[in-house]
Amino acid sequence: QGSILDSYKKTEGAWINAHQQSYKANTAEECAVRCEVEKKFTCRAFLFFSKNEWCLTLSRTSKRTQIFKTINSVLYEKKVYLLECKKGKGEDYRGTKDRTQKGVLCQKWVDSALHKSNFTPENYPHAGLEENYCRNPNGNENGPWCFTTDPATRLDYCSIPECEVECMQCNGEDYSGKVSRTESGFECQRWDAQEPHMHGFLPKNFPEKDLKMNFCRNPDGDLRPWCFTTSPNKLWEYCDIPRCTTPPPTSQLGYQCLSGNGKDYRGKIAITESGIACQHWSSQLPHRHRHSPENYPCKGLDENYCRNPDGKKRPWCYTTTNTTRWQYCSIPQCSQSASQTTDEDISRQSASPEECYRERGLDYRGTASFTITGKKCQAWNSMLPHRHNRTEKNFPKADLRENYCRNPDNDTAPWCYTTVPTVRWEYCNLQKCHYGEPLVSLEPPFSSLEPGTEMTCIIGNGKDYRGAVAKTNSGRTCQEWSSQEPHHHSYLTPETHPRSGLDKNYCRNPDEDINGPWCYTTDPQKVWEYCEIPKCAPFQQECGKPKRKPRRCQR
Amino acid sequence: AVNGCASVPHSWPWQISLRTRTNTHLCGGTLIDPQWILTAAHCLERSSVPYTYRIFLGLHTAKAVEPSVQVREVKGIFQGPFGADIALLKLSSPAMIADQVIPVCLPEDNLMIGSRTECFATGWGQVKGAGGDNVLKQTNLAVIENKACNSSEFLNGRVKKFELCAEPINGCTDTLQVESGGPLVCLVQDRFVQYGIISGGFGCAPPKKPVFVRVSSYTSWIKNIMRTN
Repeated sequence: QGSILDSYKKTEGAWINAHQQSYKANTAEECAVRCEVEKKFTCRAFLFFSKNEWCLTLSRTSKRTQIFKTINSVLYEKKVYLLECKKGKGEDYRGTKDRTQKGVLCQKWVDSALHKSNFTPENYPHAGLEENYCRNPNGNENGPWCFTTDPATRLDYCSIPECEVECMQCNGEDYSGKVSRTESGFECQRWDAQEPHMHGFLPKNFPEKDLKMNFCRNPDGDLRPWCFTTSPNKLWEYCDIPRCTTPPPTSQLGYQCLSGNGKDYRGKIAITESGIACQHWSSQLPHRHRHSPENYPCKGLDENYCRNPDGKKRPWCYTTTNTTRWQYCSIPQCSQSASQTTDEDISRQSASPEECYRERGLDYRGTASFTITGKKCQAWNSMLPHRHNRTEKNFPKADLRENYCRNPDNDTAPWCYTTVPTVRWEYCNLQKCHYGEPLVSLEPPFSSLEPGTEMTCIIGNGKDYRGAVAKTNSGRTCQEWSSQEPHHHSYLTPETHPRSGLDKNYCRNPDEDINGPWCYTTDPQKVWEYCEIPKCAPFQQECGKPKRKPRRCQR
Repeated sequence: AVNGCASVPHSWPWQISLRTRTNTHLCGGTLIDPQWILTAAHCLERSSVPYTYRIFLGLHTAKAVEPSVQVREVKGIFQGPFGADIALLKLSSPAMIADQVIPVCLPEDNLMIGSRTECFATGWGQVKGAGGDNVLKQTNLAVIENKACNSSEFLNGRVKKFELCAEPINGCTDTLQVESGGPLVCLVQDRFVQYGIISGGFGCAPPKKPVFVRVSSYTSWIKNIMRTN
C-alpha cells in the first residue's frame, strides 16, 4: 500500500527558506496531507517539528535550493521536484530548467505579452505550469518545451536529460542504470545481501558508489560495471553496458592542484613524496600493473604524472625503483598558491591528527571523520548525499579537507554532513581537550562499524548487545523497531534512540531495562517480552578494550 | 610492519610473542581467552610438540624485560581445518588478566568486514627508519574486498574466501619484515575485534600469496575447539 511519505525525500536536521504556511500536526503523515491539499501555493516540501507537534508547508524546493542545517526539524521534499531529468516524454517533469535547447530564456506560462497561448496554469492546473520552467502539458513526443522570450521563435524544446542513464562513460564508475544481469545472463546478487556470495562491498562503506538493489556497478575501479551473481558457482561477472555516444563531462579537464582526493588532478608533478621518480603509466617496468591509459581512458594517465585513478587518498604513482611499488605524491592544495607552497606547508598539511578540540573547535584540524552516533562523514567537496555550501571555496580558512570533522560556521563543536541520506549532519565523535592536554589524545578517531558485528552475549544489562537474536524467551518473533505494527511505540524508534542499535527486529535494550534485552512482539496479544541471550563469560566482558588507548601512527 | 610506528606501550594487550624454549621469538599471536592463543599454523612448522614452545604475554619490548611479562608453557596445539594457516594453542595454565594482558574479541561467525574498513596490524618486525626497532610496532591498513584483491595482477584468482587482503593506508614506502601469526584488529563499537591473522606476503612489493587468514571464517571452529578441550 505504501505511505504518503514515500513520495518525499526525508532529511533530518535541515531547513529551507521558502514561502510557508504553519499548521499543527502530530505526525509527519498529517503534515504531508496538509501539503497535498495546500491551497495557498503549490506545496513542494514541508518541515516537521516532532517536539513541537508543528509543521510548515513550503512553496519551494529544487535541487538548487539552499539547505540550512538546524537541530530539531525534519525536511520532507517531494521527490518529483528534485528531479532535474525526465522520464519518457517528461509530462511529469517538475524541474527548474528555464531555457530552450538553444539557450533562449523561456517565457512565463502566465505571461502572454510576447506569445499568446492557451497553455496557462488555469487551463492546465495539473501540468505544473509554474514560472517559466520547461514543461510538457500536451504530452509532446519531443519532451518538455516552452514559449521563448525571442519574438522570432514562438516555442522550442528544452534539453532535459533522461533520468535513467543506461549507458556508461569511461569505466562506468558513474553508471547508475538498472541493468541487473551479467553479460552471460546471470542475475545479479543484491549488494546488501551476503548470499549466495559473501562479500565486503557493503553499501554503507561505499556511499558514493550507488550500490542499490542488484544493479551492475563498478565500486572498485574495475574495467567496467559488474556484479556478484545469484549463481553459487559464479562469484561475479561483468555486465554488458553500452558505452555512451556523448563525451564525458567537462569536469574531466581537471585541476593543477590538489582538490579533495585529487581524482581530477591533471598537473605535471611526476615525483613521489620521498623524491622517487614516477614510472610511466604506459610502461610495465619496473612494476607490472593494469593502470594503463588504455584500460582507464578517462583518468588522465599521461606520461608519468601523479594521478589517482582508483580512489586512493591522494594522487600517487608506481615508482621507478624496484623495492617501492607505489607511493603518494605531494601535490599543493588548491587553496594555496603553488608558488607559495613551502616544505613547511606540506609538512603542516600532513601534520599529526588532533583527536580532541579546544573551545568550539574552530581550529580543529584532525582527521576524525565519524559522528557521535557512528555515521561516516560526507566529504566536504561532495554534494552527495547532501548538497550544501560548506565548501572549500566558500570557507577557504576552514580547512574543509576530505571528510574530516570541522567547524566552518562557528557552531558549538566540529561536525560534518553524514553519508546517511536521511541524516543531514551531526556533531562528531570528538571530545573537548582538557586544559594542558596534548592535542594528540589516545583515543582513535573512529567509531563503530556495523551493529551486530561483535557482542553475541550480554554484559551487565545488555545495553551494548548488538547480536541478531530476534525471538523472545517464549519463542515469539520480534516486531521491527522501525515498524509501528502491531504495537505502536513512537518513543523507542531508531530515530529517537540512534545509538541503541535498533536494527531490524533484533532484541535490544534501549531503555536500559535491568533485566536485559527485549523486543516488541509480533503477537498482537503480547506487547513486549524479554529475550533469552547468554551472559558473556568474565573474560569476554573486557575483550578488545585496552586500558591504554592505542594511537595512530603520525606521518 | 610496513610504514608503521612504535605503538603506545601495552595498547595492544592481546599481542603475544610465540617463542622457542630458548626464548627466541618465532611469531606473533593473540590472546583470545585466558588459556587460549590464536596464531598462524605455519609458525608451528618446526615442531608439533607443544612443550617446545613458550608464550610471552604482557610485553612491549622484544627483550621482555617488563615486570608485566607473563610466560606460559603450551600444552596443546590445534591445527586449523583443511590445512588453513590458523592454529590454536592451549596454555598450560591461564594467563592472569591485567592491564597489560587482555584478550581480543572474536568476530561473529562468517561476518564479512566491509572493504575500506580501517584496521591495525601489530608485531615486532623491523620498521626501517621509524624508530623503536625493539618494541611492538603497528601499522594501519584498509581492508580490500577479495574481488578487487583477486583482480590484481599478482593475486589473480588466488585469494580464497577464507582469506582477507588489506593494504597500507599511508602509502607504501618499502617492504619490511613481516610478523606472521600476529593480528589484524579493527575497532567495532568500542572494542577491538580480530578479523585477520598475518599469514603471507605483506608489504608494497608484489605479494606472493594472500596476506591474512579471515578469522570470521573460523569462529565456529575456534569456539568448538575451546569448548571441547
